[in-house]
Amino acid sequence: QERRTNSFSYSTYHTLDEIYSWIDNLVSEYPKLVSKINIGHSSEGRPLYVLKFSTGDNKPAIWIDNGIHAREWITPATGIWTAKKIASSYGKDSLVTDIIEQLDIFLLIVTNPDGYSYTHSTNRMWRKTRSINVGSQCVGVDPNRNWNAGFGGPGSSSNPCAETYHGAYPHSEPEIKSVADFILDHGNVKALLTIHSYSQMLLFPYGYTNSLAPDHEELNELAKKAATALSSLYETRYTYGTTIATIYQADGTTTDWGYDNGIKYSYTFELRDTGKYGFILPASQIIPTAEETWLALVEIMKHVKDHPY
Amino acid sequence: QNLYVGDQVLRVYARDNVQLELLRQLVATEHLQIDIWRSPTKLGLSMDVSVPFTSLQGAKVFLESNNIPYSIMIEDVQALLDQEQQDMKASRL
Repeated sequence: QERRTNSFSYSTYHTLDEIYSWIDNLVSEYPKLVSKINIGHSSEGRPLYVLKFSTGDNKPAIWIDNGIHAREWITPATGIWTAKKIASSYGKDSLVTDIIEQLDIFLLIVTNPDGYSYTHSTNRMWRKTRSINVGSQCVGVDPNRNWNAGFGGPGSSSNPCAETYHGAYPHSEPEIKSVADFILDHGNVKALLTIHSYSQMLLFPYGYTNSLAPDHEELNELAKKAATALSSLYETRYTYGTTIATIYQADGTTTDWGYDNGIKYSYTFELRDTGKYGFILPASQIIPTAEETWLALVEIMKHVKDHPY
Repeated sequence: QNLYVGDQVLRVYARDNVQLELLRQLVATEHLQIDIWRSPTKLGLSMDVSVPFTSLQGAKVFLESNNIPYSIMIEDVQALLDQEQQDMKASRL
């Protein structure tokens, strides 16, 4: 058991229990800034814990989630490092302090805890949730095809055995419903950042249609700035653009749902790819990945702070 | 525990729309049990597919007979997973 966040190893991958224990430690070390909110449960009953970074007063908020695809281990690892960075920078780094004094930050480190747990116990390459599909032997839904935005379109699959199965209906997955309900109930989320791996891309709406978002130009400019900031540290090359134009048509995704529900700054990160390991990114790359991603996150958070709407 | 002994991950490049369509056919062939790790359908971007050991020959024959370039990204997925487990154990110690 690692009882203090300072002695926690940020350069290795951790189980769900270790991550949840670490969350408690972070909250106890920064009680005036960080709190833990249980926003719901997974289909197998695991809690969904969100870290809230706030100085009080229910300010406009930035949402960040990691680990929606179970096998993308680098994303919760990056989320842990990011949480510590936010907490330890407040009051020391003027930009981070300014951001937190004007905006709350919600950080979900493991969006798909059932899947994540399954990757540690049974199948390292599992991607989906672990919900039962009535009438099928195949388990799980792709949680990034389950959102109510272009749900069920050709950029997803109706086959429960497929990796991109969209589920029986929008928000059928309790993990997705919990997040969607939380964000809608909050009512003042201004940015939604969802962290994936491993294509080195920064994507924004839309994925389900070729139509450009009304805020396309601003989103594109900000993506360019964020990708440039990210690359400045280790020269990691990022491409950016709309999901549909940059990679493929994808229906029912987080960012499209966010944008369609009034959250202008909706982005998907695809973290680094060494070109050699795919999802099995060596643990030695966790901290460099988190460090470079942080620069892009800060660029976006600063823009959100400076452009209220 | 799922075992991936001998499974490989191939990085495949589609040069034109015809090859892209052939790739879609390949991954849609259910009995090959190909798992798409990264699936850009845009020309010029690579696609990473995890291929079970038993389907390797069929998949490679398909790619080579259609002149679709590919490289082996991961030689043996299980070896890499074993290494990852060892690294995690060592880190805990």
